[in-house]
Amino acid sequence: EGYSPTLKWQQQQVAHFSTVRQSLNKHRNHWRSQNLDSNVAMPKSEDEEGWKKFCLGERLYSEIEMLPDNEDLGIDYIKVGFPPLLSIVSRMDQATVTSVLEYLISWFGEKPFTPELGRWLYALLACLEKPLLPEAHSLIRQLARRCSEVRVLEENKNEENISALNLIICLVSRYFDQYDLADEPS
Amino acid sequence: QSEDSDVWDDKALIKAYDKAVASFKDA
Repeated sequence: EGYSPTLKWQQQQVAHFSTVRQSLNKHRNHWRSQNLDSNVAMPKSEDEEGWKKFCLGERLYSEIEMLPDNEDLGIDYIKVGFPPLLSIVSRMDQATVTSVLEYLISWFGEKPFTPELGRWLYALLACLEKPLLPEAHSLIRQLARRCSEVRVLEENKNEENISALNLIICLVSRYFDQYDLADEPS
Repeated sequence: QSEDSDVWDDKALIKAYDKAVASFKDA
């Protein structure tokens, strides 16, 4: 109560997400052919630890406190994780998208939700082709359930987290046709 | 909308996510 989104908001997100996926398909070939920066080393599909570090950063992965970076040196993506840039996600085939989704959902099963995780989950969902393979179907249902569990436990009403969790639940349930997991209209 | 533009930059998915998350506050 008080956390779930309106039906109108959910419908807007589904429409927006559909447009985003169309644009992604339109621009995929362009971004796939762009050179990656020299510091971007994408792990192999089966390298679970490598992908967790790649997406979330060594700082979060290792749960160690590090001193703030010197701003003059710019962002160290090895430490903070690489964001889901088009030049990166456009290179991922469906098997890799599904594998990385699995790794990050597994991570989320034990760790708190973070904006970095939210961005990657959204990007991977945008890359996930329909009709879903049975494995992907099960994975995204697991993801929506975990989002619901975490949302219930949000005590400080961190608006950004609630919003992000609502977004993921909405896309899984209403874009990927898992309507039994959808938030009821409020 | 930016998603329809030919200038869909490298951070387009991140921007789309941030926009969607921010929209909940305004709903």
